[in-house]
Amino acid sequence: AGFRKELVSRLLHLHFKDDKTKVSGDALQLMAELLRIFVVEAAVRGVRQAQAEDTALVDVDQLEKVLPQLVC
Amino acid sequence: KDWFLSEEEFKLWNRLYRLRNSDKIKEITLPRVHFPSLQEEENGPIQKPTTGIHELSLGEWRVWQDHPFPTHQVDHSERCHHFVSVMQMIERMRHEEGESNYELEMKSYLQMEDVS
Amino acid sequence: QRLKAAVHYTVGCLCQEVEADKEVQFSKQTIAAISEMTFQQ
Repeated sequence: AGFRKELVSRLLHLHFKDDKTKVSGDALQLMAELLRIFVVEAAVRGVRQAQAEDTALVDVDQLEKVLPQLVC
Repeated sequence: KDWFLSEEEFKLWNRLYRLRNSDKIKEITLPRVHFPSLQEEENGPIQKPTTGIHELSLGEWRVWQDHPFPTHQVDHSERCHHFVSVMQMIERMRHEEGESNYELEMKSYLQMEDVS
Repeated sequence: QRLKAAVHYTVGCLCQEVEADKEVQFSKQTIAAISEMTFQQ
């Protein structure tokens, strides 16, 4: 699974001032990988916290515990 | 083909991931950063807590932030290590009585010509 | 909202891979929270 290039392009264009701004395929690929790494990092850190609490469900509490250091 | 979900993907999303009004938490929002030093308009409207909308908290588990949590593929940044060290200092100060050790230590180095 | 749904769906698929790999489960709310954070990033 991963972020489709067209989706990444659409997300980037939300923030571009000039709609005609073009993004190369490589840049889209890199941005898709960055987003994927961010999601997996948040997910796995949540899993590690749930495992430390000996629970098999990663709920919002486990995510909130790792959130401050994740966003840093 | 394009950025939006196909019929099939939309059905899966709707069944597996979509938060419903019937769910206890039907929406998740991120905390709005509020700088008291800035004027109201610069800060934007303060979100009032609404039932069913869970605002993710960066402070709920602040007492836990005095040690670095395990990482996966991305190590902690310098900024994160600094954050943890400040949280450790706050934790230490929380247990102090009377004058702060930090203050006593700094006083011993202070040269008034450095600051006047 | 369609863009957010597309991000949410993709985050859900990635979390499903982590679930299979780590033999844990994510609540829907956790997946939604990670999706919201990703969208903001």
